[in-house]
Formats: sequence, C-alpha cells, structure tokens
Amino acid sequence: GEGGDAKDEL
Amino acid sequence: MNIFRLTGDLTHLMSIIVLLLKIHTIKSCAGISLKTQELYALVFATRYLDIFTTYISLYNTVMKLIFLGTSFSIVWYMRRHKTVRLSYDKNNDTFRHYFLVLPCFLLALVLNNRFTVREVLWTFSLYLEAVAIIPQLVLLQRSKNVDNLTGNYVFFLGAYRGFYLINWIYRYFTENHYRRWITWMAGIVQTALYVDFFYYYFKSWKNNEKLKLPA
Repeated sequence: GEGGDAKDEL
Repeated sequence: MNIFRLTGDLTHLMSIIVLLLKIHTIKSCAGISLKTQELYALVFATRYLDIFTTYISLYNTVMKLIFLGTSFSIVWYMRRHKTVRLSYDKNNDTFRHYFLVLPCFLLALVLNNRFTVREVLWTFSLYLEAVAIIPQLVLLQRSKNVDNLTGNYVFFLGAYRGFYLINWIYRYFTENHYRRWITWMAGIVQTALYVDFFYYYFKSWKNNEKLKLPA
C-alpha cells in the first residue's frame, strides 16, 4: 500500500 | 490472501451464523448483548463506507455486504421481533455505549494515518471493534449459566481475532513496507480481551461443565 494500514482486510 | 486471514474470516462468519441460528431456530437472544450488537453495526457502517467506491475483490464486497446485512438484522431482531425481543436480558445489559464510542472517536481524531473523514471513521471502527465485545463479556459474567450457542458465539469471535493476529504476523514477515501500527494496536487489545474468556471456555469444556464466568 501507501505505507499506511492496508484496506484489503475485513 | 493467506490461510490465517481466510480462517479468521470464516470463524467470524461462523460466529454470526451461530448467533442467527439461535435467533431463528430457538427465537431467543438470551445472554446476547444488544449493546455489543449495536456497536458492531456501527463498526461495519463506519468501516465499509467505501464499499461501492473502492473495489478490492468480489470476495471482499460480498463479505462486507454479509457483515453489514447480518449485523443490522440482528439488531432489528433483538429490538423489534415480537418473540425474540422478549428473551433479551435488558436488566443485565446495562453497559453504556458512549463509554466506548466517545473515547474511540476522540482517539481516532488524534491517532490516525491521515486526517480525513474517511480515514478517521475507518480508524474509529478499528478502535471500536477492539472494545465492542466488552458489554457482551459483562453480560456473560452476570449470567448464571451461559448456554452453548452463546458460548460458541463468543468463542468463534475470539478465534477470528486470534487468526487475524497470526495473519498480521505472517504478513509482516512476507510483505514489504507492511506498516500498520493502528491495526496492530487495536488488534492486540481486542485479542487480549478474550484471553480470560478462553480460559474458562476450555476449562468448562475439559470438565464437561456448563460455562460460567466468575463475577
């Protein structure tokens, strides 16, 4: 990602 | 997607199925905290705001819709269904929402990756999910005997957290630039809340006794 928290999880 | 993440999602789904089973077949929500269920509905509503704008995978979209739909329907059943709502243990489910919602929101305003509405609400949903089980655990402690479905519901929820934690450890070592301190922080708090419950869950299972948490 962009270095932040990934948003691919539920 | 790794096996730990998938197992985590499936145990999360299992917890919801167990709860719906109790509500639909026994027409009972005895021992289930409406406060916790309302907090989960709020968690999913604030986390999945981008459901129709950001596409990740069909799997993700479908699961998000399931979590949103089931969490709101569970709240509806507990509040409005003519028989289910009668079994709601209102007198013991006294934990106040805002004791959890307000601190989580303030923390999300201060500790976030980016100060945007979308990002603050996403961070808020993670903080809130971490503590949303607390009213349910309080209600369990106040219940004399915890029935099997309720015990299994909380067990699957706890298992989901455990598997997500292993998933993050796995991703930390297998993916580059995997920096996600908010998820870690909230996730560790959330998993720790279940440690006590698991101890008594396995103890009752080993001794073949009904689950009861010490007050």
